[in-house]
Amino acid sequence: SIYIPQKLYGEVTSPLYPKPYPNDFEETTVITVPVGYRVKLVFWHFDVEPSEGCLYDYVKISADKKTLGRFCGQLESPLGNPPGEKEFISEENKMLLTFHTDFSNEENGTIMFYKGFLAYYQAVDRDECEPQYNTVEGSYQPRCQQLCHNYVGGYFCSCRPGYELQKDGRSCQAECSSGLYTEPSGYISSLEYPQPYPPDLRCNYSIRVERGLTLNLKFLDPFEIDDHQQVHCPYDQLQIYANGRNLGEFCGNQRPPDFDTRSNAVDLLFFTDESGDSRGWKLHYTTEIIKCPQPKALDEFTIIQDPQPQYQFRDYFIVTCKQGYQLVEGNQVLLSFTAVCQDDGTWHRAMPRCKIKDCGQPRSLSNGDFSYITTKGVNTYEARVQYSCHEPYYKMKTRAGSSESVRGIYTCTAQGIWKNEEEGEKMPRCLPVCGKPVNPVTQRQR
Amino acid sequence: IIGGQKAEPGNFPWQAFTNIHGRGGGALLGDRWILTAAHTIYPKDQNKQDSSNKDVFLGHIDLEEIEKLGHHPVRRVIIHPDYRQDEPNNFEGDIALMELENRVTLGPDLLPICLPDNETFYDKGLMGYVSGFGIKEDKIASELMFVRLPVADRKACQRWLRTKKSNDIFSENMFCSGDPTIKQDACQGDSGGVFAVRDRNRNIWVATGIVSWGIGCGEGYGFYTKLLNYVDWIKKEIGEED
Repeated sequence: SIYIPQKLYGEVTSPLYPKPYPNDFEETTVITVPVGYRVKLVFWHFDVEPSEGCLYDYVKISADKKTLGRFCGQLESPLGNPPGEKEFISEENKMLLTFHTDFSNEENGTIMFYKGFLAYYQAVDRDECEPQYNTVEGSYQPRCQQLCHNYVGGYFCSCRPGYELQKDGRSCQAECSSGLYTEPSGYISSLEYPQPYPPDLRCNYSIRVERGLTLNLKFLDPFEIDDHQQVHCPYDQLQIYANGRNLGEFCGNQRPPDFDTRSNAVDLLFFTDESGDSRGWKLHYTTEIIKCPQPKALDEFTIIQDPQPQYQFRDYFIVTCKQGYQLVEGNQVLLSFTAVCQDDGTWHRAMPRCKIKDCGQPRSLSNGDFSYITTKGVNTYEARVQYSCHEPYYKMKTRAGSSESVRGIYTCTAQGIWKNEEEGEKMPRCLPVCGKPVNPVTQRQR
Repeated sequence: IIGGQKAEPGNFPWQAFTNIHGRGGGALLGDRWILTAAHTIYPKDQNKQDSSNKDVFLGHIDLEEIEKLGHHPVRRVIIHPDYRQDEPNNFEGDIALMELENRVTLGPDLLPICLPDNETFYDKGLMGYVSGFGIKEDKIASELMFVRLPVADRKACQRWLRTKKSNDIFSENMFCSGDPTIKQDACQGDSGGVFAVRDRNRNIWVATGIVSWGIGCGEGYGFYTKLLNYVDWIKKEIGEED
């Protein structure tokens, strides 16, 4: 036997090809390609002494312990048994080509010269994923228990979701203890759904989405989990938790209600016992952004700026007060107010109130007094006081052209400051009046 | 005050009683300034430095009572730059201002006097009042006295000074008042007080002069610093409002 070095393609010829081959010759060429491939061989030239049953000279092709054919003659001739355009393919990665010649090539006394053959072979991928015939069991067996993936030169097995490939590289065992779902929406089901789920399961499916989103669960039909008429879920159970809060334990044929979990983290625990043929469950989960309650003013002086029809996570609103009022939170006066919608659907600050501005007690006037035009003692927005000087000794200083009607009148403004229309915040001044004795000198006797 | 009479409460509420280098007078301007004669602070014949004690009293016609009311501390003194302490016959610029430490509270017995704004206040014959705690006849006063005097003719005053062979300067910044034939005059201790005129049109009293100098008391004319010529200086020093 001649062992051709392992390669992906090559050629095999008869000795001395294309010169006539010698007599009395037998040689077996062993063609090998890499594991994972098969040998495919075709004859490009074939010129071997034809004979009945190819008894004299012949080329024999065998592979996988089987003879694929014995050939002689010429490719276009009907004499003998030429291979024609036939492709010879092995199952494994080896093929044997045997060339046999007898002691002479004489025909009717004439010596005939035959050129022999030229064959090309190549390695072709072996689809290992094709079911293999098991001779023991007498049937075709799949290469992998669940999923087989062929590639050039090889293959590998994998398992469906919820299953784990075992060490043998072909069998799958249920593994559903740490399923994690993070997409905004998706489907989750028991193993094999809608086929019966396997026994002895300890499945945990976790859905985790971004903060500020809430998960909605909707179970689909069919919904079948082993149950009992009198006892609640003694065999198999589906438990649902949202942020650690138990939403319930479910079994039977009645699918659970739709859930708005108000949570961005949901866990589904599915336990099955050693038997049963229920078809399991499937749900569709979606997310929507968390919403906050519509803000409401606590009094008629509060203004919510640019109110929105709806507020959701990260939205905010600003509150101001009507003129003459100020924001108050508890006992504290605020310069501004903003509240933000949090990821749990609550506002990060409670609505404040608007309290009327208080200017405080009017400042006392040196050499003068003030009296209330509006309610005495009330110093809130729009209250008014009238300052006056201790006449006749003092007189209020006025600027040229000032109006008598507003002189000395101060109003509590929206800014919380006492102000005069003309003088602004400036306090009035009482200036001495000169030359006006209360009791001027008079003389009687002339 | 020679030939005068006692004042009644509220007659001259601007009157100040000073005791700096002896008794003197003054007048309240606004609620924080005392107008007086410069020579009451820097006397001519004594060559004294500015006294550290400037006692100023306000608000009563009785000397004892005015002192009981307490003195008003002086924050600062402003002497007119034209005043010459070292020239005994020259009372030019005999005007000074004293700023009180604290504003006073006005009332019926304490009110300021106004300043003049035109020359009519110096028309010959216009009557005015001079008040003070100064010598009366031959006794020192213990109550506020006053006398009513006419503005005199300048030429008559000049003639009179010539008869007295006086070297005293009678400038345009002064006026004279009184009558040599009538024993009515201001006297020592009245200096610094004001010659007050009633403006009937506006019903206000106006200080037109400061008691400044004379020759003797009650024997001729009295000479006064003409305030109209110093109003701008006063306003500059104490501010328009005060």
